[in-house]
Amino acid sequence: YQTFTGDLKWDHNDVTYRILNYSPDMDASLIDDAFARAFKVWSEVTPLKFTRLYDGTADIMISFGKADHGDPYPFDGKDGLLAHAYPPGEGIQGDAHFDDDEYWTLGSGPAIQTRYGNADGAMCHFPFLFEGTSYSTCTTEGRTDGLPWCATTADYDKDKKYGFCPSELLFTFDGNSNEAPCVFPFVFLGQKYDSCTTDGRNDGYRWCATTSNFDTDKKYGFCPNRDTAVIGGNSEGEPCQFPFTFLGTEYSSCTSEGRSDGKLWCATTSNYDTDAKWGFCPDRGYSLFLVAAHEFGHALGLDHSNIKDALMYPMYKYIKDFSLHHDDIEGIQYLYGPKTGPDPTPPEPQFTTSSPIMPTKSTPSEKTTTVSTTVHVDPAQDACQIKEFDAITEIQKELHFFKDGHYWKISNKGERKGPFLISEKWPALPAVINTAFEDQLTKKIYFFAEKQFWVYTGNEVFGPRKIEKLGLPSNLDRVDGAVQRGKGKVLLFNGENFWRLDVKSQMIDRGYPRFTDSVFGGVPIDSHDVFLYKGFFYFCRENFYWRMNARRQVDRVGYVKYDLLKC
Amino acid sequence: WCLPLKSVYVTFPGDVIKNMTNTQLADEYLKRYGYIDVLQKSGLQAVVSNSKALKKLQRQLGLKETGSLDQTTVDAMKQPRCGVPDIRN
Repeated sequence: YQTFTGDLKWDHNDVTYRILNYSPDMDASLIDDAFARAFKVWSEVTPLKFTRLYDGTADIMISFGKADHGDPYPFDGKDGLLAHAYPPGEGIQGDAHFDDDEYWTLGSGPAIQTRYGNADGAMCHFPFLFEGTSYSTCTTEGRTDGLPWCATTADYDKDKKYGFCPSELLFTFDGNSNEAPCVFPFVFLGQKYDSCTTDGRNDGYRWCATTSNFDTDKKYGFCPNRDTAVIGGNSEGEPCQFPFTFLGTEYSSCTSEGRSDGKLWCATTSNYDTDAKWGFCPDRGYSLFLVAAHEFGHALGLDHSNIKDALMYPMYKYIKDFSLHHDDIEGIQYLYGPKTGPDPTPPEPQFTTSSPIMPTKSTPSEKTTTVSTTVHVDPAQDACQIKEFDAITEIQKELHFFKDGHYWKISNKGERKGPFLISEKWPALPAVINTAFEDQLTKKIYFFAEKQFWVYTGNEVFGPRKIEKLGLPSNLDRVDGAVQRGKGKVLLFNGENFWRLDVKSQMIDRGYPRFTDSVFGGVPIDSHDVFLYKGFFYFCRENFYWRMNARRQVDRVGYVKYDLLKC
Repeated sequence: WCLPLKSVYVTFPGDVIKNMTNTQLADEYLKRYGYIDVLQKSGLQAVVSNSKALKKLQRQLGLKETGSLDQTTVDAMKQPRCGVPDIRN
């Protein structure tokens, strides 16, 4: 392994990152997940922890770009140079850039996550059978609205499972339109457009208006790439046109004719000889996860290795079941040391029926240490029957639902576990709590019930204390919700008002309360719970939730029961 | 079915990857990834005959250290890779 001259490394273990923009090749949630998994590769073997920021400056700023993307090292079109990153430090140091002239996938062909339909966002399954015909790409067959779709199992005729594929007719991303679909035709600089365009931009990204007139409404979004879209060339994002004529010969599939590098290409109009519009055909693409894990190695201080099987070897190689090479582990542990201490999430207690020992409530004091006991809980209690939860919050990456002394957990994979007894894990707490949040930096968990709050650090509890001690008004009866804002700030909600708590000083910042609807327009002002989950703010009332994205736009309203609790 | 392939090569508009010769490819590669100090004033041919730089590249990439621009080395240069230079000048 090699490190950079002077062993450049971060001087703290809590490293932050921020994703500045997205590639049109994959759904944003797949890209988020690929980056999160790429960081996990390194956090699993070091004391490093990675926290995602949604605004401000993070240690590692991640972005996609094409050719000259603003630093002294332009990218080079498709293939060749895939990405680069800078060693740890201020400014551009530590940042990672990905060449968006590449076709980003999970390494084995188009990674298509469906939306809507009845498959809960499952991935397309290629090939799939539909009315006896096999399809290896999304299709508009069987529809009149022209929306491409796919089956999420091998046989749509049997299973009837399907979802819609990314297309500009279904949604756009980034821009200022809240993922609204394109409107065709739209007017831009007085000209009518019937499809996405790169006109008006110099970064090569395709966009469209989400109203019929961009000149007046200024509403736009970027167009996701369809799975049949070509890559690079001079028609990025356009679908192949079959058959097409090239040098007088007709082709009804991709060809490498006319190229010395053997790459498959197609025309995006019926006649290349007259129109010269073309692009490369979708191939297996490059695994964003693998390339990101390599670049993040640079961003943490590792240089290239000459071990061919090491992650830090400079050449790309797709590996299906990836694991870090010992050369990479030795390198990163040379910089940051090995991972210390037991895994932060203690094993779950085993249920027994022999002696239902009720937990004895420890006498509340400023500082207590709790001991877990084995208790008996009725697993048949169904969370899906609960209309309104006392509190909902994310703790250690799992969404927790609290109700009357019990709680349930939803894992990242959407598995629901529980019920568990609150008193088993947090014995100092009352049965009913109003809200809770986990401080992203210290991992301490704050619980609020009525006019009191507790702070758990592992098994140790601090409290109960009066919420007045935080600087909240004495007439405040309860805290309904809490949203972590990064940099040690947490917003505490109660009806029409919210306060900003500085977790370090344990005091409410000056200038609060503020009116909830002045900042969070469009959400109910009598939410019984407010929490942050996967980067979105959730405002709950009864069994509904209003979801607000980082740009403070309500982008979804749904049922807590189905979308969050996964009933 | 044994008709010879017509090998007519076309320059595609907007194709960032130009049909380089191996020597040009090697020149650009050795400079981009730090094997040749970009401030070196030697001419193009000097690059290829600069077997030291080629040996360094072959060592870094785990190839046979021939010091010459053999086909294996050219193929390696055409592989997709990370853009961070291998050697910092």
